[in-house]
Amino acid sequence: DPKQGNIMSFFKKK
Amino acid sequence: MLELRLVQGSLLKKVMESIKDLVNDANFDCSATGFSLQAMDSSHVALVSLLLRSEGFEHYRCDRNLSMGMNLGNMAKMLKCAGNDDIVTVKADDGGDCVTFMFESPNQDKIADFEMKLMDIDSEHLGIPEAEYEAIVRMPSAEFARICKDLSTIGDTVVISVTKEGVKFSTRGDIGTANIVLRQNTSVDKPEEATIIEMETPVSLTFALRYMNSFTKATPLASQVTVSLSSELPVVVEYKIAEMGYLRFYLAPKIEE
Repeated sequence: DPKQGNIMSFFKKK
Repeated sequence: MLELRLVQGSLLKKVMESIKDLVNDANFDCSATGFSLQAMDSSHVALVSLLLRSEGFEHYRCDRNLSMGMNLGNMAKMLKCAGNDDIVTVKADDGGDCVTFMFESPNQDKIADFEMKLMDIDSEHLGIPEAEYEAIVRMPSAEFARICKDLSTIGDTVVISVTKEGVKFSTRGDIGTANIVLRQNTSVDKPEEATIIEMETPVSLTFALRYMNSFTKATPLASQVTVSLSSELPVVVEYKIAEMGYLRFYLAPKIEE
């Protein structure tokens, strides 16, 4: 099954 | 000193009902631009971004930038006590430890104020880069909600694929499979019933239906929803808030290992 991605790996911390 | 008077107080009620189950605690940021919020769900899979521009308020006073930490469940409880036609005013003092929600009935014969304690929230603000999306689907928000609800009775994930044929929502589960295809439809009498597909490149992404269903709690905010997709990027599900701003949900895709 595909694995759930994490939003923080797409958007960087400010 | 902060004082925000919103004639259409029901908008704030609807916003809270849309996000309270996804995010527990969040900082509301107030600046000259408007009243905004950015918050992730506890498992860091989805991100909510809300903007209510200052111009949309009947009265907007924000002497200095203020960040107010609130428990969204408690805030929703308080706003639920406002009538649907009530004018809602949000008030806070600089450096204070509480926020006041004032509800006025349209003919001013009932005025209520609810004071809620603020909390310190250590939240991480993420930079969301401007992206050119490979496909943007605009469709009736109720139709999108219906599709997410129907598919979640069959499976846990939805594959959203956009091709020049249209947009396809697919799922599979123990009992079988389901595919729903929507074609572009601009010939309807009412613009809110249109489905418009802008596609640069065909794209196909997999998402958890549990989150999609949670986003659709925002359906009462807007007759149309915009779903923006790019491979390797979170999907953006956007509900415009009439003449004021938006409520956007970002959801990280499921990725093949």
